[in-house]
Amino acid sequence: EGTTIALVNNKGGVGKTTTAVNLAACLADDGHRVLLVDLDAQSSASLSLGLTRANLFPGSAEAILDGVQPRDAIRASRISGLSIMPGSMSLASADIYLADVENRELVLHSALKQLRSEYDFIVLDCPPSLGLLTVNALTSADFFLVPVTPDYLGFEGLLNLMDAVDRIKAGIGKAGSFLGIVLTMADYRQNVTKEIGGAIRQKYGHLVFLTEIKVNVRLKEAPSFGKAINEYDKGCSGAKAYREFTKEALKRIDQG
Amino acid sequence: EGTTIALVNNKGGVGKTTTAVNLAACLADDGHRVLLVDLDAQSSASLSLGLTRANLFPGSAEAILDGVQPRDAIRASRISGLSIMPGSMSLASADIYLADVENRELVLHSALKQLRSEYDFIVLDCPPSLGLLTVNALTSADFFLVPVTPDYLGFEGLLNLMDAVDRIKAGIGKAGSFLGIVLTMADYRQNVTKEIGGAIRQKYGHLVFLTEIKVNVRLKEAPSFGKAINEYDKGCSGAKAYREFTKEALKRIDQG
Ligand SMILES: Nc1ncnc2c1ncn2[C@@H]1O[C@H](COP(=O)(O)OP(=O)(O)OP(=O)(O)O)[C@@H](O)[C@H]1O
Ligand SMILES: Nc1ncnc2c1ncn2[C@@H]1O[C@H](COP(=O)(O)OP(=O)(O)OP(=O)(O)O)[C@@H](O)[C@H]1O
Ligand SMILES: [Mg+2]
Ligand SMILES: [Mg+2]
Repeated sequence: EGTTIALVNNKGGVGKTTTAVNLAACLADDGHRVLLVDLDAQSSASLSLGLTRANLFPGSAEAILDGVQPRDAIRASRISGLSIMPGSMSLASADIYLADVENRELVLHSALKQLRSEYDFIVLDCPPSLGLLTVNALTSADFFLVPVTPDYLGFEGLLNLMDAVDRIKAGIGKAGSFLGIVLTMADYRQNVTKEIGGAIRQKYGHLVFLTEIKVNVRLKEAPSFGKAINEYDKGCSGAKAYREFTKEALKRIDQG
Repeated sequence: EGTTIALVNNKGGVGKTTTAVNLAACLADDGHRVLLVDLDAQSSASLSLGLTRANLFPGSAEAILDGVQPRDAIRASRISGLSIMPGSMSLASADIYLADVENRELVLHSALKQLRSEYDFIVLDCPPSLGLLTVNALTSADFFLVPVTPDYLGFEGLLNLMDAVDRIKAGIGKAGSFLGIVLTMADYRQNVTKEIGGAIRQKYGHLVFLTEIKVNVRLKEAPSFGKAINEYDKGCSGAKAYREFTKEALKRIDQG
């Protein structure tokens, strides 16, 4: 009940939002009750599913920082079975706001506690940072997923991230278990994808999902129509990849 | 003296680091004395210029947060005329650390003050957020530059950013002037580049640099060799684009 999965990587532009939105949509298409929580001030996940800027309040910032009832910060999406708790610019100063709050690493955990029984899955889209919002996502999640682009700066970011997550786990004593690494925007016309993709598999072995998300322009187009990829272009390679990916994620979750 | 240029965009993966590194390198190649300040916990800019993880301390975190003399946090790069103040993971908790500090928005400004006379240009690479490090970069900078990828989520991020910068300026009363928007990773084989690139030019007019940085795999490869693009492959389209871009930036700076 309420299996919570966080999409985490402080490296920017690696496909956290694209993966969160399409994982959530695929799970909803399979008949699960899903909540997508947008923890990014950019509101990328909310906009990708068709919410407009005028329709972002109250959202996750108000539920975590201002004491608004979490249920009041949730909206239906156009996809049946998928609800969203939108992100907004108020999240940009979460760290400053939470700095002096008691149990600042667990505010999201307590906001989501009452909701878990109403959903089968809760998917958390994180901002590209290791600040308190991401720390909160890690302590609320049962599992965390790391999307990575197979290029040099992406790989370096991964090494950073894994160290930092270990430190957070040691510090707070609570964090989801590592569901795995998913290679995104892989472009096998480029040597760098082969080389760095290979190096990541070499170093992290079975922790890397077998399913890769290859570069596919339809994934870049879908957000401007407010649609997940299954809705926008069910037959494209990006949609197939995210359906495969969701299957593999469920298998890994079952293996715990 | 010490003209300071900040690369700012809270959207991740839009080419902030790639632009900061290659702008700084082109300015140094032109004979200017340049300092590149890496304000990102990922240390992408530092690694892109060949620093190793073991060689990041003391860096910008120690100079801004721990009172280390700024001059002691600077190293030479392999490029003559270009020095670096490295980033490190200690920057990840800058917001929490600075939350209670007096004049927290001006700590970078005072750290850089003594250095300005030693450099012609200071280039600031920012993390993908609007937290205190980016606010500090905005208040220290004479000019700020916004790299944007011509896609839907990139464009939406830009609308967000421009609002936020106006608010920061109004709040603190001090921030660099807007040097412009540079389109990065433009791929004219994709409709989305034409469409969104056109929409950005339509909305922001002359604020958008004429020079565009097109997608070029050599730019993705160069960081793994610790080289700027001019050093890695002087004749490639990415190197030409960044030389053109630097010329246009200098022209825009002269026009103030
Ligand atoms: N497989 C893919 N093929 C092509 N484009 C993609 C793919 N995955 C994501 N994109 C595009 O790349 C850009 C970055 O992806 P996305 O915004 O999901 O990354 P992110 O990690 O969430 O970024 P941020 O760090 O800003 O939160 C977006 O414009 C997105 O549409
Ligand atoms: N014009 C280009 N063509 C191809 N690849 C590029 C180009 N510009 C940047 N890249 C690559 O895209 C990735 C993202 O670029 P970069 O790291 O510079 O963005 P950023 O905005 O600094 O990211 P972050 O938000 O994490 O700081 C890097 O792997 C980089 O090498
Ligand atoms: Mg995102
Ligand atoms: Mg960067």
